[in-house]
Amino acid sequence: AAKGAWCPACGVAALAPGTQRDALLALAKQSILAKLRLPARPSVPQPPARGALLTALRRMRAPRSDAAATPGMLRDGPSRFASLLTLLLVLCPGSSTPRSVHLHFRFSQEVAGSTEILQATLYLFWAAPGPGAQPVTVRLLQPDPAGPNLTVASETRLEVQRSGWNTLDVGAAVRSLFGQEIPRLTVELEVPEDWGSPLPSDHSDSHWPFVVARARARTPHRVHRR
Amino acid sequence: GIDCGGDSRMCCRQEFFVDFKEIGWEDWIIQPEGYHMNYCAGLCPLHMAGAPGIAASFHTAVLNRIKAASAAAAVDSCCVPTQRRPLSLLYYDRDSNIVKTDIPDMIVDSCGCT
Repeated sequence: AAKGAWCPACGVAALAPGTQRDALLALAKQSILAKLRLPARPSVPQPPARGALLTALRRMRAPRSDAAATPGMLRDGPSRFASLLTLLLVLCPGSSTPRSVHLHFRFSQEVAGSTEILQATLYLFWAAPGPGAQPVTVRLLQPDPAGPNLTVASETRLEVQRSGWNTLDVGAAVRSLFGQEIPRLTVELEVPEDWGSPLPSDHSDSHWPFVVARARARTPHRVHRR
Repeated sequence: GIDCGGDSRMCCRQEFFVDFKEIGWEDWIIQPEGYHMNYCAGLCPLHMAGAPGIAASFHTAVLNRIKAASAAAAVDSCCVPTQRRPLSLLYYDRDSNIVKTDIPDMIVDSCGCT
């Protein structure tokens, strides 16, 4: 604390025990919110279905097989960065047609405003209805600067051989979002005619798509003088 | 470092645990169940300045004698954290996304005199 001002510990020590505890609890809340750069505690969340959450956490920890994977993406080794965040974004389903659906993944303002994305991966589960390769298209959409519509930022065609999880690197798309007012990633999935909806019908199904992102707190530029 | 206890008035670490259930935060903080907001409290008489931290040796003993004798050069010595570690949090943000982050220097492991 500044010269002559009470430091938290000294100030608290002078209080009566009951008041002291309340003061320390208030200090703990303020300290955590400040470090998380949150103006207030988030309102009561709507957590995803338990099955979907457990599956997502398991997928996050498993080493990924595709080329874009980095070994142990979420291994908790010593972090080279000052403050590393891992985000698991839950899906907000958007509009859909018999063959396609829009998926929305929204970043909170606090995260978008104070971090830089190191990596972001979209996890999709395909339940192929029959044998043989099935063509599937995944489009990353971005707001059209000239109007309210969305434009295609990138399009990826996949050949789904059998049911299972696939991952797609969406890091560049997410980074471009962080400069916008509403940082929301929109993905369009299109499947063959006879597949029906690309999403599980039951919301508690554990195969809902999700996004995992790793970000680094944007710390002010520090100059180290020797 | 020393943990506060009994009637010790010297610089020590005071343990303080905040149970997130007690403050109604268990609905948005998934892990951990609480926060060890330990803090440093107690007196730092002049001859304890810099302790612990300087190896207990002949030099320390001589240095303390000199400091205790030269009360005129009284300098404030404060009881401050000397070892801290991160607080790992897993929580829901306001869009119900799950965030895992490590906040550096949040848990005080030991205290000492400046």
